[in-house]
Amino acid sequence: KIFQQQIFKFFLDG
Amino acid sequence: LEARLEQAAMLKRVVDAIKDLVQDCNFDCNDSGIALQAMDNSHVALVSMMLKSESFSPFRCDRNIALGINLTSLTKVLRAAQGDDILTLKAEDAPDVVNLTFESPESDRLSEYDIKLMDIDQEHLGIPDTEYAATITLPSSEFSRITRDLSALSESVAIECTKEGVKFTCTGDIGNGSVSLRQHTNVENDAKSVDISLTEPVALTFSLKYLVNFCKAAGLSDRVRLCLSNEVPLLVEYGLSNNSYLRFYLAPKIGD
Repeated sequence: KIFQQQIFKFFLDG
Repeated sequence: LEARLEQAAMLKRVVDAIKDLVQDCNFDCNDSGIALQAMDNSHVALVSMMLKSESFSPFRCDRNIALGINLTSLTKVLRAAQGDDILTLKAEDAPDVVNLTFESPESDRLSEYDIKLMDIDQEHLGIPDTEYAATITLPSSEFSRITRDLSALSESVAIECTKEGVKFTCTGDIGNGSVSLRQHTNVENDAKSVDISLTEPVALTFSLKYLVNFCKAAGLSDRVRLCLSNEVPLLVEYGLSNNSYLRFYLAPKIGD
């Protein structure tokens, strides 16, 4: 789940 | 704000489709329409709704306002509306409440409700415009069926898109299963076609629990669009009339 959260963070932060 | 929807069913369905993912949300109103963006509690899924001003008639929003609404409360009130009622949303400047009226098109029945607003401190999510490696457009009922069938076997689904088509695969305790779809044009009913556009092959794994949840929006649109690129969240989009939309994003599961 931490990986998934990180993928989202990278996606949203560009 | 004053926004009149010809059919209450649209808002009922939108709220019904997102209320299990997100609870307290700001409905951001400006002259282009009403928008909502919220992450689910686990921060692996995101809901993005845009109801364009053209979806309402009339639509008036003199000043930008954020209506902080608890979706459980909104669901309770929307339950009082019939699908074909005319729904009007109203809010003052710096409002304490949002006002909803439901008018029956056939009788003189008019019901009116106020929902108390909440202060929701929500960070702005900058969702980037993304060029996806694979875009699949298919009947929303077909996508619902695939997610439902595979979720009986497993918690996760692998989605693999190549020039041959798209394959949904799952592995579970009782066995495994897969559904493959090829690009296909239905000449009699275009809504039943499967369109695949691919710039490079993609293979990603997702939690079925979330996908099943997204499929609650299937009643809003005959078609659903899946957009995938390696290592970015999947986009599941249900298009609504007048360029309005309901989008869901889901982060892929990654192994070691």
